[in-house]
Amino acid sequence: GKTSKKTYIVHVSKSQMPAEFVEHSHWYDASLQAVSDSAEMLYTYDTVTHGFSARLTPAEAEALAARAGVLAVVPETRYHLH
Amino acid sequence: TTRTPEFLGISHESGLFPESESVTDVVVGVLDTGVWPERKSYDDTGFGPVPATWKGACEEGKDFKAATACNRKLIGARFFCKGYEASMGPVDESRESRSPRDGDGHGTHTSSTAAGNFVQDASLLGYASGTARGMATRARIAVYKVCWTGGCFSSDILAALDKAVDDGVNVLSLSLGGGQSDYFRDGVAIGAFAAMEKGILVSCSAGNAGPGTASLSNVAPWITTVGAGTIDRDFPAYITLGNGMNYTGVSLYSGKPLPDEKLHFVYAGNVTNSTNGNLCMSGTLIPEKVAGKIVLCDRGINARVQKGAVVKEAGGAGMILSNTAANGEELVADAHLLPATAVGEKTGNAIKSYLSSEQNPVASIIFGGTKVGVEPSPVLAAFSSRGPNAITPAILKPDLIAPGVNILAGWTGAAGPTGLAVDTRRTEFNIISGTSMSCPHVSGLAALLKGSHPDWSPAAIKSALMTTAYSSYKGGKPLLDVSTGMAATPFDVGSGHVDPVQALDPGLVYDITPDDYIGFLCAIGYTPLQIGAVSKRNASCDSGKKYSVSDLNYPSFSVPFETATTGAGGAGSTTTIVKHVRTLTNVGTPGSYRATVTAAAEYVKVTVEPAELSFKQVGETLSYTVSFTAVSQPSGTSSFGSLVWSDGKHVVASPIAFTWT
Repeated sequence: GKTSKKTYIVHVSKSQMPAEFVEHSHWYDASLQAVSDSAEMLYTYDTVTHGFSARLTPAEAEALAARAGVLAVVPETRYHLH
Repeated sequence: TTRTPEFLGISHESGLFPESESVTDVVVGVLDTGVWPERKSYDDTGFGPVPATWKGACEEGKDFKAATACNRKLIGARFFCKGYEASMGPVDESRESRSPRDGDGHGTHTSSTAAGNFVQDASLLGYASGTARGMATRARIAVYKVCWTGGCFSSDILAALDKAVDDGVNVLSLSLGGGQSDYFRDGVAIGAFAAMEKGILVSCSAGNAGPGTASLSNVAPWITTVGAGTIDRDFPAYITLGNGMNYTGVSLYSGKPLPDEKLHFVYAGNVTNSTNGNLCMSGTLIPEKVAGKIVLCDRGINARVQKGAVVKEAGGAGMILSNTAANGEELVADAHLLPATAVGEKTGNAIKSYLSSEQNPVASIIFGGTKVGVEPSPVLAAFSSRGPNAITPAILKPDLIAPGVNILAGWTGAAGPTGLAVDTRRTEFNIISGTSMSCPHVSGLAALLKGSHPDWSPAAIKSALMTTAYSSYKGGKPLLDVSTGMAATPFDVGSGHVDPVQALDPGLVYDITPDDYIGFLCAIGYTPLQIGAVSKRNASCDSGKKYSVSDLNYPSFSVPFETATTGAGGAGSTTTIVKHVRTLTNVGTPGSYRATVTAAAEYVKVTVEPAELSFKQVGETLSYTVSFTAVSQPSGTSSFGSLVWSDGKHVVASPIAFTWT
């Protein structure tokens, strides 16, 4: 549904962080709060990718994807053992 | 594992592959279901201090204390469940540990396969007995638990990869997959890219979706994609029917044998009220018609070992499990709870024919223990996922195969060898099958190469493993595919079966830099945003430059041709020429290499220019152009060939796959 939340991985361009932020985590928090009152962040990523994962509605994910510095907002995938 | 070191030629007895002490500086990171640290495979006797560069940790949980769990062998253990819990609810701690502890067994199996220490007198209930060991016994292990009873979630996998790379692993082993998706949507591909940039080789399982075509997972070119083959070991079980006919299956049953006299024998499909009763699903067998009898069940839908439990619960005395067309003649052994054996499709059909023609059918099963020296071996497993590569057809995948059928390795103390709740047995080792088992073989072998050649890039190590792999038996006949009984193709086995002794000294390697992979992403048409998501780079492709996947210095060749759509003659009327440029780096002694090409079909011609390369020093690079000329063929046609460079001592082989779409 439109209001049900699922996990998204948000990839950002670290170099596009606005000047008013000192810490990337603050930028991530602000980006998340800008699209959602209730979204919760699961992880921040800083080595293999730049960005974070969070629980979002599809509309929130879409709004996040449109923000400056966001490269991609990808729904979580479930993997299985081989 | 027992037997695979001998099968691969790296047993210490052979003296061919002594492990250098530098391997103790190599850390293999395993993303899986965690670890059962009390297993002897993680004994750290003889290990020196943890490498100074190591930044990992041993995270604690209720049942996982760093002081006792981690040591100089198992140097890291972390768990990641935020993504899992966000989707599935809190981890049910009555069923699984919210810690790095492995309640499943899979993770203990894979990590001990990659780098477990020596364990004498290992076996599963007496089967496959011997000294068990991982591929890189002197390497260190770090485990990252990302898989839980409900699956493995990409947010957790990315977090684990983030930590593993930070911690300082040198090789990453992932025996999991998530189907087929673009690289910028695939957490494993993204994590593996950054790992590769840091010099970490990432080995992933190809998947168990074979023998269907285009069924691969983990196909990014910076990943080493591993399919599965058999070894020269079997666990035979002998069936005798009332008509005197004898058949052979496989089994790991260890318990009270069946009585000497033959027992009544029924087909599950005839002792059920269910339309799919032949599959021996839970609750589908009629106990009065099963009690004391041997039951023939068909493979499919539910787990093989569960079928045995269903027959046992219904009062059956034994089970014969028949493959169907989906599995052909592939025999996977299981530690069933009752006397049971698996048989191939042909044998199953013959037995069904007896069952339907005989009014009072009877049968017996005798268990034959462990048999080694089975030939031919290796044979490609039917379940091993196959090419072509659905994401990037111009990159040949899988890259190679390794042992993945009936592999003995360490197991959890929380579950029996079948993994069923009703299985109360506990064993230090288990024998299981899958590309999950072949992947850590390659991860461990990569750790050995890394220890021997610390300066080699991940691409160079992968190239060494691929170009020295073998695609034919000693007599020259091509490796077989058990699903067809016919020769396996490069879409099935990639470059072939890993040969670590040869990989130690490959002569030449095809090296690839991270920048080369950016060019590859440009070639497949990724936007700057997509490239940024994969690579973290603000990379934009040069609009004035022509990028091509064939520019990637890959150690194998995949050449997709487009079928001619015009011309009165249709297929066969148009000739296409495709050129690939490759660069070889000398990692051996100076020498002159000559190229030899073969192509299976007469409508394909392969030429190499120059046909001879003379290397004067180590590290020297020389390039060549290979031209593939083909007459147009009907869509769906495929053909194969090979390109081999040799100086008389080294053989640097690349498979070639041609397709027409």
